[in-house]
Amino acid sequence: EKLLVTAVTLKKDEARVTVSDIPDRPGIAADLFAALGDVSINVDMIVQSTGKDNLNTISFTVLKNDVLKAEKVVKELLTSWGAGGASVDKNIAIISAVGVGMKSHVGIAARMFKVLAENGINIEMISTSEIKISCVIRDDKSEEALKLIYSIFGLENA
Amino acid sequence: EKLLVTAVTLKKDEARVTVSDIPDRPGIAADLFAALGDVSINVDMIVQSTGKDNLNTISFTVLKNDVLKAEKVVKELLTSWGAGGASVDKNIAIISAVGVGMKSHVGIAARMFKVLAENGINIEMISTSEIKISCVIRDDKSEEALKLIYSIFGLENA
Ligand SMILES: C[C@@H](O)[C@H](N)C(=O)O
Ligand SMILES: C[C@@H](O)[C@H](N)C(=O)O
Repeated sequence: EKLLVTAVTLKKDEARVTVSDIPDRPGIAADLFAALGDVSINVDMIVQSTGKDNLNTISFTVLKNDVLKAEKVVKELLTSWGAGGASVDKNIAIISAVGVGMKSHVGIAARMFKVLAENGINIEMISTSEIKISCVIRDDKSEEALKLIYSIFGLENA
Repeated sequence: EKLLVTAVTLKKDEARVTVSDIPDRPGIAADLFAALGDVSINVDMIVQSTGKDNLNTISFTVLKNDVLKAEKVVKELLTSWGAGGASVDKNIAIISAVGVGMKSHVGIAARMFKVLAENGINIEMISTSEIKISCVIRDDKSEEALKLIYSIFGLENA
């Protein structure tokens, strides 16, 4: 069955912000992204897994240039919520496989994750849609990851 | 600034599987999705936030009909890794806002999260790409959520 990956993209200008141990109740995500939007911080990936003990964690990426601004926004919110912590990591890159009709994208995900694993590249965050699988990895692994993923999907390194 | 949401989609046939406290080292995600692919389980959302203390959690969705098969795969992996736990939740729905050129999707995310919050609908998982923002919510809130999100983006309820 043909794996239909049509492009691989690499973003090296993004940084990760994680807001942890925040209340897992309606309004928290809304407050956070409204506050970021209010100061014109744009966000690329947003990832939130299921909460536990009424707490949750939201990780998102912003341009490296917006990290200080984002941290300020997050700190003010944590104070107003009276809960949670924040961490930031600028040394990341986002590598994505883009495909059309990736109905069988579990196969594409498995192959992408496998080639990274075989080369010792840890997958720090994952976010998917039907047409895209995105992974956050260390930025110093980004060029290697790009070449590896191009090669397993038979694409020419642009 | 025009918010370009062109469609709202609701999936009611998906269930959540969470694999928690697994080693945050290369190969884990690859093993998991290769094993699911090997028994032809297709996966819709995959969400993984940043790990802590060398452990991480991966949540993903599969068709409700595939939950038992997915649980079996996951249990075998947890045994082989000697680590981690799993949980499953069939009472979810996935609501998504789809847009073209959502470069300013922080504004779209904020509005979508806000209308859910105002109506007491908790956001359990979040995954985004440039063209789509997907949220996992309780399935008994799904029809209400669909109507609300249609209305804030000025779309007709199909
Ligand atoms: C954690 C956050 O997503 C919360 N569950 C909310 O709905 O806003
Ligand atoms: C947790 C899992 O994603 C792991 N970090 C891996 O690279 O496989």
